Amino acid sequence: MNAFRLAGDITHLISILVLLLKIYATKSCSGISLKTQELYAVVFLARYLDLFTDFISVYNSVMKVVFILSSVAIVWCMRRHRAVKRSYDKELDTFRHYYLVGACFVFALLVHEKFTFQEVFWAFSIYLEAVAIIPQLVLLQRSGNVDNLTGQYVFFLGAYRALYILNWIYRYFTEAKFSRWIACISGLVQTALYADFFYYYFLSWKNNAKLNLPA
Amino acid sequence: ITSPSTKDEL
Repeated sequence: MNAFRLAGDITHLISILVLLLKIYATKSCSGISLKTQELYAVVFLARYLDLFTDFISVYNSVMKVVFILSSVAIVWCMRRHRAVKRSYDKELDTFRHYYLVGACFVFALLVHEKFTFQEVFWAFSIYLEAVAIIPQLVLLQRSGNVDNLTGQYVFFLGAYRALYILNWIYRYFTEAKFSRWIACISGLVQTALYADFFYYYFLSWKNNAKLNLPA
Repeated sequence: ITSPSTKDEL
């Protein structure tokens, strides 16, 4: 465990806490893409299949359970909770995310570290996580103005993978046998997808103005 | 000990 990775995991946890805060405090999920939340639930369920087979550390197991439970809880809440689901932008959140799932799964069947059930699902979850934010970014573009908590949620979500890239660089130089090229390349694609959001987020922070993305 | 292929990252 190095500082970059710990900072990345904490930033990831913060993004989830900010989203939970927004939904429970405002009893609203306006501006949040249900499709992105569903994709994240699939990402964690597909990636943490080794939860009961490979014990790495208490920290590792606890964080896996937290990520799985929180992502499923958010999807459940946006689908079932009466007040919350009324505020869901159903007509704006129309990205066909099933195509993303299919494409990532086919790609994982082609490109993986080992052709085993667990490794293929791990690669699938890495690819899917890289593109899971797309429905959310499309929704933000369509809804124009972004409320503070939603903006902070997306910002922390993007920042966590950027910190992981620093972690992979650090591990590459400090560990002889470290090669995580699938995660590294996907992580770069994932962070690049946030580039324009980060740009407008920085501008809004610098000018102390409301964050609004050009349509 | 964890084999190198074990995913130790979240």
